[in-house]
Amino acid sequence: FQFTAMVVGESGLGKSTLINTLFENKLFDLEQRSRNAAPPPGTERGRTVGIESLSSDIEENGVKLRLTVVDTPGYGDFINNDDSWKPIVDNIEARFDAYLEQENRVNRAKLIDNRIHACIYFIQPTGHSLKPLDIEFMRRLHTKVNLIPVIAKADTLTDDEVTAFKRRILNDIHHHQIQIFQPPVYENEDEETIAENEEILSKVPFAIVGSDTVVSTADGRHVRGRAYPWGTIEVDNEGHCDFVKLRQMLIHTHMEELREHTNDVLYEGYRSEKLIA
Amino acid sequence: FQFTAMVVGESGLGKSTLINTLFENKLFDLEQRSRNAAPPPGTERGRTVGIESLSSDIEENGVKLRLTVVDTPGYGDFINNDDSWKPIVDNIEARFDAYLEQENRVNRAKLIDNRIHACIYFIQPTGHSLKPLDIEFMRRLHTKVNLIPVIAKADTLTDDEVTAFKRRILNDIHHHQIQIFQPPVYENEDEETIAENEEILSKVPFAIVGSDTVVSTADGRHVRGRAYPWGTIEVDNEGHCDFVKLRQMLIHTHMEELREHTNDVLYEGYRSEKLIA
Ligand SMILES: Nc1nc2c(ncn2[C@@H]2O[C@H](COP(=O)(O)OP(=O)(O)O)[C@@H](O)[C@H]2O)c(=O)[nH]1
Ligand SMILES: Nc1nc2c(ncn2[C@@H]2O[C@H](COP(=O)(O)OP(=O)(O)O)[C@@H](O)[C@H]2O)c(=O)[nH]1
Repeated sequence: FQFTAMVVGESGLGKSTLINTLFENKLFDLEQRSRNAAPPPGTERGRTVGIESLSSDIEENGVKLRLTVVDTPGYGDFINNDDSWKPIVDNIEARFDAYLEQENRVNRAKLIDNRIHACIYFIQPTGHSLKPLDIEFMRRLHTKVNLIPVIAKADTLTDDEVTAFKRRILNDIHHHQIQIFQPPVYENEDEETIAENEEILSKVPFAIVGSDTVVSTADGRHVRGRAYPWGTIEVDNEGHCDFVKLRQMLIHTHMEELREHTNDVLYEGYRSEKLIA
Repeated sequence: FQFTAMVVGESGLGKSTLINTLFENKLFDLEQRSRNAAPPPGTERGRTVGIESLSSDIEENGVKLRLTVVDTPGYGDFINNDDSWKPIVDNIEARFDAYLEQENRVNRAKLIDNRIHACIYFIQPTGHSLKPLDIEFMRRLHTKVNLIPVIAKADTLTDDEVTAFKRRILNDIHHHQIQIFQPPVYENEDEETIAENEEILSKVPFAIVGSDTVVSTADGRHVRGRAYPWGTIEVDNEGHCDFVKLRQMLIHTHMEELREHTNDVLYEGYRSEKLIA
């Protein structure tokens, strides 16, 4: 059983930290990465956006899962980011092509699914509204992948600022007719599931904080979080951020939905476009 | 007595908030600005960088001062920021030209000095290193203005992250041979002044937090700061950020130095370059 998530956002917004936090193991060895992330001054990373993937076998609720995370180093990091969405769209389409090719084979008993099932897009916590780069990226990708926008480093915003910022982001998304992944609410489900889905839906876009280090709180508990002179933020505390809701949606409640929507809507859309062309 | 400071940085890094914090009055009426800052979705701000200045008479230590702050809305906010430094360099040079023109007049008794005496440059708190846009800007401006780089929204970094980030920023600045404003330390000054200057110097680049709202701390004090569920950051608390040091340098200890260096070195350099050309 295979699930592939892509993370996109400018460098320094906490992407690798979030991956480690979501999957509770050091998928990204941050020591290794921070050596890569800050190349010696003066070395110019080529002006291109990279595509790097890491896989790991995890077990959630007794289900064995092969999880792959695709990182996109360099996105949005240059002075001129005119086509930084392009390598990402090309990669997503190449994965569709690979799947299409498998489907067309005689022996198609065992298809390997390397398609991207979710794209977590990191929004800089400016407190204002979406940047032109964000809007351009989402408009290019929303018909090809399940877009899950998140507010990165949400511990830099107070509760009021988060509420206002979420409202403005949703306004922008609505105005530009961008389709983001919305957990579907089915009528025939039991009350409890409907309530759970609505609770998750009400938090979109998720305001997230990531941490892969254990810190101690004022009252002596050991938690995953960030320790400042003025207080300790707890990643798994729903009063502090929406991390728990993001993980719940991604891994427990809507992973199946994400895979189905990728297969039945996004991939099918791509396939019929390609066959007509 | 005239002092003009320019603020440069991407939108959402806290520039207007810092100005209000530095000068303790609402130089920027944030209500008004946040109406401007988030134009209705879909209105494209022309792709240009604006130059807006606001003046106000303030009194510091019994000295009356005409303070002007120049904001640069739009800097770094586009998908392609190739020449976003250019309108800023042009503005600084136009101010030199205006001063030169006054100097060449017959009656030069009363020169009005609209030159930029300090440029506060806001660095995004990525925790990694300077971005290509930062390096390009600083290289273009360090011979024309006193550059004072600051780490914006430093409450998003833990103490260890601030220390590591400052070190990497200074490495980058050194590697690209960028001249930032360093408070000079004179031999002939008294022990106390030398110690004070060295203390300020040790904090560069300043890690700052801004706030123009009063919040209450856990122990009931009313302070300028930011209140989160996990604790309250106090702007004027030197254990929380370097804001106090920045203000001390800018307004109390080195304002004269900034004016003199602008006049004797930067302006003279420009003037001789222009006369030779
Ligand atoms: N304030 C804050 N800092 C974070 C958060 N997540 C990561 N960081 C820090 O931000 C810096 C960059 O994180 P990193 O994961 O390398 O970002 P990436 O370049 O997007 O992969 C590191 O110093 C992290 O410790 C967060 O949620 N809040
Ligand atoms: N965490 C944090 N937020 C800040 C700080 N200063 C300002 N803000 C918030 O960041 C948002 C943008 O600030 P603003 O001053 O408008 O930024 P500007 O666009 O650079 O002028 C607002 O919601 C501010 O309340 C700071 O030092 N730390």
